[in-house]
Amino acid sequence: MTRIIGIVNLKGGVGKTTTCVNLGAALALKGQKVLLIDLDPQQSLTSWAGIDQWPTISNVLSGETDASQAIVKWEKTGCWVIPSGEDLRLKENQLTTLDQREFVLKNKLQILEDFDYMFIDTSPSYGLLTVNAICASTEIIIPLQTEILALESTIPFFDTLGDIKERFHPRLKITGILPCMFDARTRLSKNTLDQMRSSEYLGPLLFKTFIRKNVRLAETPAQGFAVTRYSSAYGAEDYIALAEEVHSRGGEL
Amino acid sequence: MTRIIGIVNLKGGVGKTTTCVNLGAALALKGQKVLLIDLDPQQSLTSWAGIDQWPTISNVLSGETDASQAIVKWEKTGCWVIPSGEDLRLKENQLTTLDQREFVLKNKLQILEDFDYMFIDTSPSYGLLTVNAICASTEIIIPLQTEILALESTIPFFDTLGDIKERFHPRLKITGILPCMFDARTRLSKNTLDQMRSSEYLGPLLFKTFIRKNVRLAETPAQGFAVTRYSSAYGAEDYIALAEEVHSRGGEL
Ligand SMILES: Nc1ncnc2c1ncn2[C@@H]1O[C@H](COP(=O)(O)OP(=O)(O)OP(=O)(O)O)[C@@H](O)[C@H]1O
Ligand SMILES: Nc1ncnc2c1ncn2[C@@H]1O[C@H](COP(=O)(O)OP(=O)(O)OP(=O)(O)O)[C@@H](O)[C@H]1O
Ligand SMILES: [Mg+2]
Ligand SMILES: [Mg+2]
Repeated sequence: MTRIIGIVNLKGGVGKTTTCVNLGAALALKGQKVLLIDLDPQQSLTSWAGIDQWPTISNVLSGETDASQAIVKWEKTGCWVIPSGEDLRLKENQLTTLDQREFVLKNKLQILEDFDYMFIDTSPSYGLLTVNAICASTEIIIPLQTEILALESTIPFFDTLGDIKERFHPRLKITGILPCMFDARTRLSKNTLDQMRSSEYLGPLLFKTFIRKNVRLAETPAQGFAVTRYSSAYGAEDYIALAEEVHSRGGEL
Repeated sequence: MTRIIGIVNLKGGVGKTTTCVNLGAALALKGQKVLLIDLDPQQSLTSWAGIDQWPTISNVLSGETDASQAIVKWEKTGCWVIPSGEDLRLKENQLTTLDQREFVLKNKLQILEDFDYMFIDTSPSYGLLTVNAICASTEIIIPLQTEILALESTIPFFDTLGDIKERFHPRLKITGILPCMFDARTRLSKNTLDQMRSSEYLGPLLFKTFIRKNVRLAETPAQGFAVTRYSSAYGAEDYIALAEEVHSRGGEL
């Protein structure tokens, strides 16, 4: 049973792409077969993987090719990838006129049978692509930076999520909220994490694991690796711990 | 002659809102009359300012009220604000059917006469709201985090900008690219800044000033202040230096 996990947050720069790649790589290390789907027109994941080829997720969405033909191996992380393309924004506009337009991605992914996990990286904007990602997902992970501006954006975001769930995807589960970029040196980070934990709303949804700030996490994109390459880095430890937690929460949500 | 400056970058979390508020506050300290317009449905700037009132920029865009009626004073920063509203995303959809839909904001702002500066905070997504922000601006500032994933997103972003400029706003100027969240402790930050400076493309556009990482900048949103309240903080020094640079580059681009 493939777990399709959307990595979602409308706030920018909270660690969606970093989580998608490193959580994926950590699960691949555990022997899981992992597919990463880049649904962000910004293509952060795709350029991190050094992929510049056709077909891309745009071609899959428009039905020109099957999802299976757009899959490419990212050797350095042990994951497979369906890359984003330059014209993905255009594709989003073209989707708007289709029937069942929120479920195009879900339908296209159905022919893929042998992955244990699929992660969908999304852009920090609310549009048809992000709605497709959510509707295609069996569950979602919400990275959340331990800082004020990110925390304040959470309530409206949950309203939006609740809205999508109600209209299109009542069985959507939240695997968990993942505190990211936690800086043990600052009181701000600790206070924000405490606020999250004591929140009636967010508290119960938090993962036990939180991702600490670790410059290795910001460096590895330059070399095309996931941080799991450096097993002693905090970033690697944290994402490996998260992989354990995600794997054990499997399906029992 | 009002300078209308859009703060734009499709990459998330690079410091757009932080720059909008702190640069605005620094110019207000210099005696300039500054208006901050929150065009992000996420409402980061609006909640930072503690504003929860009607009318908002949504009402202005739909013509229900004048821009002048939506202005509220943010005492703690010395700036005026037109707040974002809960329904701004909806408003974006409604705009799509209008004639001259890229110029709605530009037209609505024309009745405002007595500001020296207007800053428009935008969301990290490419949509009609962001296009409106760009078309309403006389110039734009591009905050850019000194990290790989942000840098890699720059080239496609410049293509998009070039496209908008060509189709709708040939006289748009880039006031400058602003390196943000510079962390002097990491080699990554220094390398990325060097890369920006030696880039044929980005180098000439860079401000001399760059904004250093300073936890004060992340803390001040919680209290509703700009960092300029703490004149000895690095964050305040940097934004005051930026205000000097922006002010002296005025109009002569
Ligand atoms: N725990 C961490 N420690 C240090 N740097 C990090 C960490 N997590 C992410 N980063 C860095 O922070 C920046 C933002 O992260 P990332 O791009 O993953 O966020 P995002 O939510 O995908 O952004 P966007 O909204 O633009 O898609 C990147 O430069 C990334 O390398
Ligand atoms: N120089 C800095 N030092 C420390 N923290 C910073 C700095 N600049 C911004 N921050 C913090 O980083 C986070 C992201 O900044 P901000 O919200 O301004 O980015 P943004 O580009 O507006 O994000 P979005 O794309 O979601 O609108 C915030 O928590 C902010 O307080
Ligand atoms: Mg991303
Ligand atoms: Mg912002």
